[in-house]
Amino acid sequence: YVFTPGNPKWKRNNLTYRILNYTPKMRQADVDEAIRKALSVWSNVTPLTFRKVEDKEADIMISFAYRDHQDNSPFDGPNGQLAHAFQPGEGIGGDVHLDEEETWTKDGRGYNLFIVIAHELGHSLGLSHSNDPGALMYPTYSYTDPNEFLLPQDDIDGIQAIYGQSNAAVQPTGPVTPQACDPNLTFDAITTLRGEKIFFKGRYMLRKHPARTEAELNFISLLWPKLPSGIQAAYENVERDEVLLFKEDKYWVLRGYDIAPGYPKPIYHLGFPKTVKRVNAAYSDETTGKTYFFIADRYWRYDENKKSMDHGYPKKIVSKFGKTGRVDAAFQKDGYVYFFRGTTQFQFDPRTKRIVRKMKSISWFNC
Amino acid sequence: LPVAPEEAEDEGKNLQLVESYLQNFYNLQKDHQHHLRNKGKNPLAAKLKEMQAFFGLEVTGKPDLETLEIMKKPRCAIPDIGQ
Repeated sequence: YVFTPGNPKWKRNNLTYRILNYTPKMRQADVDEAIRKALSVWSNVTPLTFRKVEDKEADIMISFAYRDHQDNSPFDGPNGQLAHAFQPGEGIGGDVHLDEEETWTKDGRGYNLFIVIAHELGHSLGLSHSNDPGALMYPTYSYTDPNEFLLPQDDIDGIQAIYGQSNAAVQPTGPVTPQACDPNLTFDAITTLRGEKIFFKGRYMLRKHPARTEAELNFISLLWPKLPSGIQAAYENVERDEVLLFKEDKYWVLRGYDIAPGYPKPIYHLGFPKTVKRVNAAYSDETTGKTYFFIADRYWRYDENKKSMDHGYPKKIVSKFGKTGRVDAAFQKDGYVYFFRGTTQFQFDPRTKRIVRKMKSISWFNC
Repeated sequence: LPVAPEEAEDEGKNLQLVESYLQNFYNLQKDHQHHLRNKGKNPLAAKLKEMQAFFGLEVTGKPDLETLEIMKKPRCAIPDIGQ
């Protein structure tokens, strides 16, 4: 995180805000809600409070503006520059200006008003841009479902360095951006995808392309705005050019790079009993057409051709896969199965039914 | 090979994108006498390196593909360096 040069900050904690005008692209109530929620992002982690005023000067004046709006920083029309805000201070200090020509929404279409205002309020409170790609104060726009939004730890650290911690008994914490070469990095799910490997972690994914040394960190929402964060299992059916992604008792299907319509569906459509509430890991064996689902200490086997669960399952994981035990994630590559448990990875040879190598989970990132 | 006209046009557009991006967000001075610039110093390349360092890109001082990709992304209008 970065403080604004000169370290400007508000001298008191109880601030006021006023909404000067509204965009015709959203219902007024939705704009009010987006702004209220954006303010709570910062008040939840500091002693700051924000009171709405209607008919007088407020510390933070929020307005939609068009092109040159007399503050020496004209907007540039649709896309490009979305909004700006002024550092703490009298008059224009703290004010937020939003480019009226953008497509403002309360969801994943166009630009989500809540996300943009929450970012701009960071400036109104004294923060500059962070170079942590997962931080709210990162300069470029990226969508997060407002219902899933959690203020990243980088932003919490920054704003608390200015105003101190919240008065809550338990200090809120936020998601930390994964670093590919962090030896403590663990994964929620891993799958192959048309020759690449996709490592899922929280709202992020690390894409490892065989021709590139570096893994590429992206938000899941960058490619698939409709997918939730926290994917728990995933596997590729190479023959059908599909990837199935699991979270809790639902699953989605990627056809190529696109989410297939009509999903999510209940995992029970695949033949799981209702006692199964989630899938921990999965991989599909291209040579046999069998897919293995790992849940707690057991596994199920699914026949991709018959599209049904094989009989006689579940079985104990140790009975076939040796001491890998509980599995966080798995994928198959060149005939071997790679099981991930915490920061450890096991290379398993299905032919000899033996673990042939043990590595760090981050071994694919050329650290 | 002679640069095809559309490529030359692209190059011109990209240079314009780079200049306005660095002026907007990295405090590149709007210097209209490029030709008078004293030898050796190239403020545009220096600012480009600052931007590449900020975004964790390879610091080349040249507008490569990844750099241009980031410059085309919608973003906050506040500068990344200084206010």
